[in-house]
Amino acid sequence: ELTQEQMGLLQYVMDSHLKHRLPQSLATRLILQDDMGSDDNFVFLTEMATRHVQILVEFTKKLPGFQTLDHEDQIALLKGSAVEAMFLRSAELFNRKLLERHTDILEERIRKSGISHDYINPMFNFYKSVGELKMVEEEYALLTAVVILTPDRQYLKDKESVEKLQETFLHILEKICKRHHPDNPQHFARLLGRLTELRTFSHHHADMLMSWRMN
Amino acid sequence: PASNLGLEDIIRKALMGNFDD
Repeated sequence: ELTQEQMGLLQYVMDSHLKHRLPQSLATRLILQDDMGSDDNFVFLTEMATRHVQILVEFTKKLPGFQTLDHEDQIALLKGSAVEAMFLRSAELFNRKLLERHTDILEERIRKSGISHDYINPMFNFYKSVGELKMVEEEYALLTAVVILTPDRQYLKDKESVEKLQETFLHILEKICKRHHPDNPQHFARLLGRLTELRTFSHHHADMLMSWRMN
Repeated sequence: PASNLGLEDIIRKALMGNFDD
């Protein structure tokens, strides 16, 4: 059972998660738009990524405790986590029921975007492995919070405060995992395992953009 | 254009402003 305080925090995070997500209209535009030239595609996906970051910042600002952190530490956390959080949210979008019938088109469009398949294949494998976990929305929201509040980001000064904040959300996430997946005691550990996978995307992201530009 | 902004610029602007609208 969640404590009264944990229930309040979860409600707060969920409200923010549901409010600050990539608008369905934008996602549909990406998927259903007629064939675009590769330049248009580049500009469009860049705009989409920018919007992703803006929405992520709005979500993060409302995470209980975040605003009490030093301003430069806030930037260090967001800068360190934006790519990982973006891939996590993309995985949620990819696996969301509403998009199920469009995922083949989406996959084809991304595969044709000019990004090297060396980068694309692990991305889709990640989306699919996340899909197999059958995560509920609370888990996506809390895992995003855990990703953002990672205490070992570069340039972060007050690691201790961030660690405390992250632990708060990890405890709630563990309870939510047990509640929604009572037959799978490994579920919480598996979610955390996906975070390791996310880190590799973050490392490869700059290379991926460079290869895309070159193409 | 957004494509010319770096990640840190986007984050700094978003932290100061409000993109809810």
